[in-house]
Amino acid sequence: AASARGLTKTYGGGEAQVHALRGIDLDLPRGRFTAIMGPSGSGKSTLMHCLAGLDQAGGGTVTVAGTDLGSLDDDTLTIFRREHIGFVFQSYNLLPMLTAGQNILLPLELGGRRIDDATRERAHALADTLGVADRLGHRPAELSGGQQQRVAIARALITRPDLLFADEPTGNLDSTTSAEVLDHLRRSARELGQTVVMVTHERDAAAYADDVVTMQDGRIA
Amino acid sequence: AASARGLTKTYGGGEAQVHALRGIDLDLPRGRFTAIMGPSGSGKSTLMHCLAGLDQAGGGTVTVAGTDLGSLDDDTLTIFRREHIGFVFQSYNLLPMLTAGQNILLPLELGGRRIDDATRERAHALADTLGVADRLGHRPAELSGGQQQRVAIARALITRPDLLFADEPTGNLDSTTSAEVLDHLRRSARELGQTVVMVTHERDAAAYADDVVTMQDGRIA
Ligand SMILES: Nc1ncnc2c1ncn2[C@@H]1O[C@H](COP(=O)(O)OP(=O)(O)OP(=O)(O)O)[C@@H](O)[C@H]1O
Ligand SMILES: Nc1ncnc2c1ncn2[C@@H]1O[C@H](COP(=O)(O)OP(=O)(O)OP(=O)(O)O)[C@@H](O)[C@H]1O
Ligand SMILES: [Mg+2]
Ligand SMILES: [Mg+2]
Repeated sequence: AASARGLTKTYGGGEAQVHALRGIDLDLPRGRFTAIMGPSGSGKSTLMHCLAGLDQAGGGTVTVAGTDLGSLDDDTLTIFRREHIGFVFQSYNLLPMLTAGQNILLPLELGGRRIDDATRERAHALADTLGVADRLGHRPAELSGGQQQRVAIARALITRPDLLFADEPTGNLDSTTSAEVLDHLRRSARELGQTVVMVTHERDAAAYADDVVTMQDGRIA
Repeated sequence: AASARGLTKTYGGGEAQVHALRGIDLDLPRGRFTAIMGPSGSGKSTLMHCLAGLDQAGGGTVTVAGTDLGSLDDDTLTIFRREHIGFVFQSYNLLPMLTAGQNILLPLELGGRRIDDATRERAHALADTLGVADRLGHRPAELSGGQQQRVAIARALITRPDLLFADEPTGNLDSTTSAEVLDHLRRSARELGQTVVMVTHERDAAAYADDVVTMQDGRIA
């Protein structure tokens, strides 16, 4: 589970100041699938990055799995994220010099876990569910946009995180592939008890969620 | 106008060979707005890159504005693209060290055209139509995903190209902003006589087009 209280975030200063988050109160219960919608520039990615501890809020608190993220130092926060959080970025952020398969296993390598045969099989099965098992030996530049997106999704899921944040995870997927991904996310919440939070601008995608939150100008509408 | 005859494109070799395009015949009439749909990995981006002269086909011909692209040497092709073609990339490809405004004007700078006041005003008006006029002084990293996408669209339109290729141009836009962009693209075709080709996986977006082409496994279905 995760929650935010009075969350604020401002970029820049003076006249050019952007109030990206203007006091967010939000509860994300364990085992539920929440969709976040809203206009481009309304603060959705900023909210997701603050909830996941990837960005420091300007004010307010973020609590994840009982822990106040603002109370952790950088190293502890890094370990905490690795242990509890998976994140699918809006622009994927795959490492260009690693293959798709290496990108997927990276969170486990970084966490110092041994990559045994069982783990490799699990990674392969996950890639297979997402329809990219035949592209694992290729680097991101050799993949289509939607294939890169699905590799990013697999990477976020490989650690079986308590919380999964997905920023527009079906933005480059056709309807069939989209449905498969969304179904997998819903089952992650219902069957594995993961807390799933997904930003989307597509109503069909939001329909898979248990709850829909709408943002407007840095606030929850 | 543009057309392809017997277009093929293969990546890799041996067992891992990917037949991304398997013999494409396609006509894109001047002043018409064509949507290209199809599953992730079906070859849409590859087709767009070959039609725009950004990628060399394996076989077949591409004819743009009466010119066989395969007959041009690299320098002539570069100049030809600059003169006739605008391209919105699936991953935007904005230059990170330039501001949004500088990114938009870049095609004109590269073409050696003087950037006078009238041109700056036109660039500003275009950014305003796309709702990003207030972000022009910021670098891409300081923009939301949808804002970056709209800057990429403005950059492709600034040279008033005969042919505009847009690869998933509304993938990160909410429905309102999406409608504004699609309406602008349709008017570019109908009022300015531009040949507009758009890849999309959203039926609502394809509805703005005059014609819809569907791809499947490297072929037109
Ligand atoms: N440089 C490359 N080397 C090897 N394979 C490639 C390369 N570029 C693309 N491919 C493969 O060619 C196929 C078609 O890719 P393309 O990018 O055209 O698909 P697409 O229809 O645009 O997909 P999406 O909807 O996901 O963007 C994919 O299977 C992709 O993995
Ligand atoms: N580093 C930054 N510096 C300045 N402004 C920023 C920065 N990052 C984001 N912004 C601004 O903050 C606002 C919210 O951005 P955010 O990325 O959260 O929007 P979003 O809702 O995710 O939009 P989209 O749907 O387009 O992805 C935008 O106006 C954006 O330009
Ligand atoms: Mg965003
Ligand atoms: Mg593509």
